[in-house]
Amino acid sequence: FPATTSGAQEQDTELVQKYLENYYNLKSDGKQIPRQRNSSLVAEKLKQMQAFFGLKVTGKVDADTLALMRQPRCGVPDVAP
Amino acid sequence: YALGERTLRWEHTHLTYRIENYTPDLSRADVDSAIDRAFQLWSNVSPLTFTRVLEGQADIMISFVRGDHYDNSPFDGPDGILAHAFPPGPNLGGDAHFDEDESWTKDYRNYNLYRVAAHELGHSLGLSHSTDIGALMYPNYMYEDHVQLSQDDINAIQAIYGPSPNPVQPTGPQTPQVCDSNLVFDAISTVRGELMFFKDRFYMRQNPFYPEVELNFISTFWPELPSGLQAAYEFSERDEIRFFKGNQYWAVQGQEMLYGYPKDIYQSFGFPQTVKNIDAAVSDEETGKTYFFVANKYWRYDEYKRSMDAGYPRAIAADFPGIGHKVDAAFQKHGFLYIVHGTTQYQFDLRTQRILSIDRVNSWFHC
Repeated sequence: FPATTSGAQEQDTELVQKYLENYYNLKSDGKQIPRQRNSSLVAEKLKQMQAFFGLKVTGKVDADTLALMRQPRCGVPDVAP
Repeated sequence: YALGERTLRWEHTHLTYRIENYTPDLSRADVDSAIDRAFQLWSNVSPLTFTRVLEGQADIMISFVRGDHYDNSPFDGPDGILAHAFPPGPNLGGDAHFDEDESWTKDYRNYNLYRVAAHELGHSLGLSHSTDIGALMYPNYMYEDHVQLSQDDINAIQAIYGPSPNPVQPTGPQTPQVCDSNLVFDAISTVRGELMFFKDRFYMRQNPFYPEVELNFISTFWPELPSGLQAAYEFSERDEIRFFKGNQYWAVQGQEMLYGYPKDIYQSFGFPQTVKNIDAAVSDEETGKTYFFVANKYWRYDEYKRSMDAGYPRAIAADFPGIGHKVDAAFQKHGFLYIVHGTTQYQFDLRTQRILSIDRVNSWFHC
């Protein structure tokens, strides 16, 4: 994969954070999740999301996970609140 | 589908709905029709009935809103979140909101209101999201020309409200499971080096760089192709893939549908009118000869001369010994022909006319 620019990386991080907050009950204190190392909570939520969509469950943000997060969708969370 | 212990449901089965306002993207009649048909999908498979009211409070209130619309779930402008709906209950319960910042359509363009409404009304009735990609309750938007409930959707609504009062219980399409040992494919073709397997409205894609088999709608790549393809082959010299159904065929280059299709197989390839459909097709990269399998015979077509070779059709059993009399799918990979009948795949050497190995066709998926 081509290296992404830091701007694109930041957009991706924001996308992941918003997605997990909206659909996987990720609680946020308004700060961005760390770019370099994912917290265990974020990894856990990512694993839930990847399992739900039949992706490879890694707990990490890979190209497939990002592509799926970018797809238009229903606003109802995928996990029960 | 998933139902929790706390799944909310309507206590009565005769429900009312009201369309509070309209999107300017469509005529009022088109919005009414989309919402009405979306309700019908669910009433056809359950004891639920839906009556439209023109004023006052209804069980399910439907509106087009944008941005923050004061329900603690703001919309986000174009794309992203398209709509949301609340589970059964009083006040906001059951209500469905559509993001007015989307452009709503009644066709294949983004976003088809009927498709989205059918999904949202599932939530209005108490359904959660499904992990089944073929289900209407799958959370991501996917366009299909024929909106329908899958068996998973039907199972979900009937688990909450019971079966339909109709003496003949409705059924829906099942989503294929890649490792189902009984899975029989409609067609298989290489697509720019990758193998793609076609079944009903789905494709399955095996890419050596990814460990997982990708299962998705054919319409994701080629929205104009019909479901239930019967044959497909790649003519790599021209970077073209041709898909067959009945006596018609379509041609694509990558994701682009080529202009002027569908065409009929009689004028393009010279089939006699007695041929109503093609069971399987594969093109030999080395020779540019394409093999068309029809019932117990096969034709050979020269891609360079653009004509059928003389002396065909011939019996499959005569030139492909051991294969049997019928071919369901065929493709070429690593220089060999792979001929599929039912769930069995024969690796075949065209030069020696011998079977080299026999395996299950979904062995490609490392099941």
